[in-house]
Amino acid sequence: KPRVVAIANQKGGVGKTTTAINLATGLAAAGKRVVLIDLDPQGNASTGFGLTPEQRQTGSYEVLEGSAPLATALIGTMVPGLTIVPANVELSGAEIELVDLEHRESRLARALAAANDVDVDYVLIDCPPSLTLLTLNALVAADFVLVPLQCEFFALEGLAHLVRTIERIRARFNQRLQLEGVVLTMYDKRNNLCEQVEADVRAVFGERVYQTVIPRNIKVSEAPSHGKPVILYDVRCAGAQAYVMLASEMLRRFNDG
Amino acid sequence: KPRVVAIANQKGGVGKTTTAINLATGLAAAGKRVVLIDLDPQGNASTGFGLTPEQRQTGSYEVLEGSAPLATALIGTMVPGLTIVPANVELSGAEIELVDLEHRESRLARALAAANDVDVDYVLIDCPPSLTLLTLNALVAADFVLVPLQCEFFALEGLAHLVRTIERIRARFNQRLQLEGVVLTMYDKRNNLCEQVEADVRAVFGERVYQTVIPRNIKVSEAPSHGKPVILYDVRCAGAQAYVMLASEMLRRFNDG
Ligand SMILES: Nc1ncnc2c1ncn2[C@@H]1O[C@H](COP(=O)(O)OP(=O)(O)OP(=O)(O)O)[C@@H](O)[C@H]1O
Ligand SMILES: Nc1ncnc2c1ncn2[C@@H]1O[C@H](COP(=O)(O)OP(=O)(O)OP(=O)(O)O)[C@@H](O)[C@H]1O
Ligand SMILES: [Mg+2]
Ligand SMILES: [Mg+2]
Repeated sequence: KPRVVAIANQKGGVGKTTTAINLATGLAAAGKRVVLIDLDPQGNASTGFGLTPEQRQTGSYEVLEGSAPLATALIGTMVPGLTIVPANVELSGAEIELVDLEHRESRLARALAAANDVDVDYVLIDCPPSLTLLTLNALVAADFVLVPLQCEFFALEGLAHLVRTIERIRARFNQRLQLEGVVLTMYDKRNNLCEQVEADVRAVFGERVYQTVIPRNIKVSEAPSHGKPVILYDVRCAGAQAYVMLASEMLRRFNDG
Repeated sequence: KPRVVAIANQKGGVGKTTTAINLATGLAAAGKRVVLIDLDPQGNASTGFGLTPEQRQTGSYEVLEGSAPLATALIGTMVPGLTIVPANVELSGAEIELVDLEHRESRLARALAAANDVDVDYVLIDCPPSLTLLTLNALVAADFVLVPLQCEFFALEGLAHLVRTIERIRARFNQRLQLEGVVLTMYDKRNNLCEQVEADVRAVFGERVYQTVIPRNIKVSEAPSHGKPVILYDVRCAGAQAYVMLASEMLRRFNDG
């Protein structure tokens, strides 16, 4: 049974997709079999692997509404061991359409439970911003939540909100859900706001904050326009190296040598 | 009748709230009477004016569900001429609660139409990320959409998606809705991705792209932790000056000396 990790934060633009793409790639590079589910109607994770509109015909929308079993929605990527369930534009209608369906919050959990034929080590879910029904589906399906956190004031303010939400979901829908970790993203040493936010977060969340910190690095924001994870676009850059380290740190925390 | 401007972009973290706070302040500083509606459950716009939890008891949630007329939800700010309808945590439940209500997409439009006692020049609406029912309410209530755009690849990709959404909403719900403008945010001269994105956007959207470009500026991201718009936190900094210019450019575009 794979470990299911939702990469979530209702605050926008904090590095969820960038973390999902590059952590998935780092885990696959370490020899793990990984599925990445793109649950954001923007489809940024799908774009980050250069998927064409034709390759996105069957995706997370079809999996949620039940017309496609998970295995039929998987697409290979240029990274050995990493397959992706893409997002297409249909998904933006899902917010409103899903509400009237049965088991509206556990459609993804049920699709994953039914996918006995998908034998992988990790399932990562890239969540959209806002606590929408799509994000709720991810949190109900997940065992763990990884929270990318930009070192900014608004992002820090949202963290308490997210922790409360995780607790509510654990109580009502998914007893096994836990906050696995917080990873600091777009860290800029020249900006002393980053140091302040880091100190605050480590004081409150202690060991749950990853030692690996992702630096702000131009190559990271260039990679998606080339349809590649930064680990493939420029493996030597600081951003890529940080994501390689993040993947090994996650494996250590899971005792998954 | 006030001009109603939704500040919207489903892409997260592009500067919607920062633009809403500082454009509202700039318009008020130019002598206009302004209401800012915080429609994001994160309540970042409310935080940006230092509002306490007590001050947010009645806010946009109560306006949407109909228990409070707009005028009773207005709170004064430290900026003369600028009042705000705050957001509280109740709002994050609104996504799902609103769906079963009558006129679910036009609750805000109806509240604004009924507010004859609110005599102002501009109503700005800070939208959450994702195209949720809250964002839909803002777009149905608005005359104009101002789109903050971060000069990054994922943000540019989302713009076409947003334009299609505006067209769909104009056709089905709100004939007067138009894309008033695009404003480039967090522009970093050292990052040539910014120049490429700017060239692409100006080629496609022409005059609709504001001449004023908002630079990336540390003071802008520090201001919210002091509960003040950057125009009050440090009026001489590049970010504050850019927002002052943005307000005057908007007034010129509206022929509103
Ligand atoms: N370490 C980094 N250095 C530089 N740029 C980065 C870094 N991480 C992310 N970015 C850029 O910042 C922007 C926001 O990141 P990303 O889209 O991954 O965030 P997100 O949380 O997924 O956003 P959304 O809330 O819209 O889903 C993107 O343009 C991305 O390329
Ligand atoms: N010009 C700027 N220079 C530096 N930092 C900025 C600038 N504009 C915004 N920021 C910072 O970038 C982050 C994202 O901006 P903001 O929260 O306004 O975006 P948003 O689109 O409202 O996000 P969301 O999608 O979560 O609502 C914030 O931490 C903000 O302080
Ligand atoms: Mg994303
Ligand atoms: Mg915002």
